[in-house]
Amino acid sequence: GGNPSARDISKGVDWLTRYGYLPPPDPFSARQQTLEGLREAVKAMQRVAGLPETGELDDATVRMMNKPRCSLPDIIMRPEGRSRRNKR
Amino acid sequence: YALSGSVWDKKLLTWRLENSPNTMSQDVSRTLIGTALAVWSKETQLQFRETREQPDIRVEFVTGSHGDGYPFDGQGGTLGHAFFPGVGERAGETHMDADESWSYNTEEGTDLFAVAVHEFGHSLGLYHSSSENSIMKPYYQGTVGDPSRYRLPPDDVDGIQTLYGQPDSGHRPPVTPTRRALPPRGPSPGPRLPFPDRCSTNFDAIANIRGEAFFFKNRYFWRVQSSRQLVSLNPAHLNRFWLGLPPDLPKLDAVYERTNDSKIVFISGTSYWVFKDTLVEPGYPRPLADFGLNTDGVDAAFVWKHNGKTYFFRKNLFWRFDEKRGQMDSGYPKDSSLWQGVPPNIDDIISWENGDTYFFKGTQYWKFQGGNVEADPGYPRSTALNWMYCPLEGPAVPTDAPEGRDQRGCSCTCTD
Repeated sequence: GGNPSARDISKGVDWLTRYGYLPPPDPFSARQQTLEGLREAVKAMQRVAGLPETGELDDATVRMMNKPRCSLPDIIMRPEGRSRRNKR
Repeated sequence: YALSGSVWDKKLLTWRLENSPNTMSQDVSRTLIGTALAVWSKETQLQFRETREQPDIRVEFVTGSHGDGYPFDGQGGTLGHAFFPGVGERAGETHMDADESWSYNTEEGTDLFAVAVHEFGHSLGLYHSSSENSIMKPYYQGTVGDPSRYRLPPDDVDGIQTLYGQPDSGHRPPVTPTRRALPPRGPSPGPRLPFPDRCSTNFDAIANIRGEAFFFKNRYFWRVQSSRQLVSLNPAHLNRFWLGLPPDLPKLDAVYERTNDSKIVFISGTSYWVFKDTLVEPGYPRPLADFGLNTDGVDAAFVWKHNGKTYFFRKNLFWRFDEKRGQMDSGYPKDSSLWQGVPPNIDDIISWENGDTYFFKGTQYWKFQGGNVEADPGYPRSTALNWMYCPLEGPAVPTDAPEGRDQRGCSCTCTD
C-alpha cells in the first residue's frame, strides 16, 4: 500500500497466518511465500472485512487488522496433503 | 453465514458460568450470559438451562495462555473464542479474555453481551460471516445497546435456523456445510545442499529482526516467527537472502536491528555492515571501532526492550551503546556477571516481543523475564527442543514451546 514498513509486513503475515488466510509455515516443506500469494491473502481478508479488495496492506487494512476480534480463524485450513480419496 | 460443519444433536442445552470478570459482579455476568444465549433460542427450537452439573456450554473468563492453543493477549487484540459442538472434549467451551475491560450497553470498555452472543454462535455451530450486519463478523463492532431489546440480524437468523430450525415451525432440512477452498499447494522443494544440523549445533549469531528470530550458523540461517513457529527445518543460505555480504564470509558473530532507524547491523570479526531491509548500504564494511569498541570482535549484540539501548558482549565484559547519540554510554564496559546465572563468552542474545530476554550459549539458552537481570529458575534449557523443532530424546525436560506443539516434534493443526 502506501509503502508499509517491513515490520508491518511481518506483522501482517503473522496476522494473515493466524486467522487462516495464509497456510501456517510448514517446517517440513520449506515453501516460500510469493508476493502474489500475499496479495491474494490480503484480498481475501479485505473481502471478509468488507474493505475494497486492493490486495495491499493499506491504512484501512492495517487498521482493521488492529481491531479487537474473536480468536478463531476466518478461514478453515485443512492439513496439507490430506486427500479426500482413499485407497481401495 | 458460514457453518462450522458440526451441530448439537439435542435441543435442550445446559450452561454454566464459572467465574466473572473484575469489572462486573457475578450476578450481572450471569444475566448477560443468560440473555446472550436467549438471543439464539428466540430464533430457533433451542432451549438453554443453567446448571451446576457438567454443562454443555461452559463459560469462563481466563487470561493469557490457558491450555487450548488460543492464548489471550491482554486488553484489546483477541477478546474471546468458543469451541464448536461435538469437536473433542472442549466442545461448547466459551472463553473470554479476563484482561478486557468488560461492560455492557455503553461505548466504554468492551460489551460482554455482544461478544458473548458472537461466541455462542460458534458454540452452536456457526462460523465467521462476512455479511455486513452479522454478529458473526470476526471483528468487534462496539456495543449492541440494551441486551433485553437485541435481536439477531437476518444473516445470523438464517444461519442458526439452518442448523436448529425455526421456533414454531418444522425443522428445515439441514444443508451440507460449505467448506472454503484451500489455496493451491506450492511446488515441491528442489534438491538440498548439505547444511549444519540445527538439532546439535550451537549458533554463531541470533537476532530479533522485525519480530522474528533469526538463527545464524556458518553461511546459513533459520527463521522463527513471532508465534515461535520455525519457518523451515532447512536453513536458507546467507547470501541468497542478505544481499551484499562478502560471498566468502565464513560466519557472523552478532546481528541486531537498530532502534533508531530499524536498519540491520551484521558483525563479523572487527567489521560490520548495515542493511536496509535485505540490501547492504553503500560504504560497508566499516570497522567496529566506529562504535567505540576497541576489541577484536563481539560475541553478542542485542537491543534491550526495557531501555532501547544496544548492548555488546565480548568475553566477560559488556558495553552499552546509545544509537540515538551514536555513542557508547559512559561507565562501560562492565562485568557480564551482572547478568546473573549465565556463563561468560555467550553466543548471542535476543530481546523478544514481550520484553523477555534470551541468552544463548552452546546448545542451551537462558531466559530473563521482563527487565530482570537474573535468569529465570529452571534454565538453561535446550535450544534444539524449544526453538528448533527437534524431537525429544530421553526423558521429558522442561519446555516453553508454544501451545499446540507436541514436545516430540509433532505439529498440531486445528481443522474442521
